[in-house]
Amino acid sequence: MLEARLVQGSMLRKVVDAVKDLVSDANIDVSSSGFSLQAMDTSHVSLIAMHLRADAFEHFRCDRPMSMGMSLANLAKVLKCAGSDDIVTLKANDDGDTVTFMFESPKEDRVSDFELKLMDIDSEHLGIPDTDYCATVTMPAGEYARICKDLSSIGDTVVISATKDGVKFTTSGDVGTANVTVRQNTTADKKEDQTIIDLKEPVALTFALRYLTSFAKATPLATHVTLSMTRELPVMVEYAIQDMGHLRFYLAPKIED
Amino acid sequence: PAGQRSISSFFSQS
Repeated sequence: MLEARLVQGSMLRKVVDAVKDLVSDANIDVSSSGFSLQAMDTSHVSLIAMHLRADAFEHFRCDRPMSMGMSLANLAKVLKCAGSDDIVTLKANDDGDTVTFMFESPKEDRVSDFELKLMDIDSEHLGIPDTDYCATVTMPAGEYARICKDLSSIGDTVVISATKDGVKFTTSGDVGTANVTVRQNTTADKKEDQTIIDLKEPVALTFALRYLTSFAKATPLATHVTLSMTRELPVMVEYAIQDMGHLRFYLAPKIED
Repeated sequence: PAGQRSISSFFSQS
């Protein structure tokens, strides 16, 4: 059986809200190491990989690994019923076809439970190799969201190029062209305003902006986002889920025909 | 024009 009690229950809602527009149905895999989710978007252009470690939970018991297939839209509906400070407990039997979410208010004066039906989902599981990235930029998550939003109003694709001068985002469309350059800034007064660029080799890749924009729905999860790029490989856009795990998006580049 | 690759072409099935 599964029992998992998460004091910061709102994290679950933030994760689901970040991915539900890319993926409609997904398996949440649970094992002694925690919760994980891997799913491709419906067009198979991007991949989501989420992991919440077992030690992130105040109480975690998983007798044997299980896959809980669910509609993320329905999961989002359930999690929306939790108060923002509620403690969330998940319970499921090994062979059951439902999972129960219990929400407890911090003052323990309100308890609710919701039973969500599970479904069988066939999903491909991809092996993601460790990669030595040419360029890694860690920037404020809000800044990344703003760049994606601003450039989306101009064009459909973006070239992200990392050089010693910084990381440049370039797009063009009927209106004209747009460039945004982000430079390293490790002297900002507030840590959340800092940008760190680790460049081993210059790299430039082209991506569909609508996916990068969709990834920015994870902005409420973290102060910073990390973009990792290497030549002719998918970009990894990573949001840390505090010290509890991570939400990673991989996006295949566009390749010149 | 640039062509969009599938993400599964980059990662092996496990």
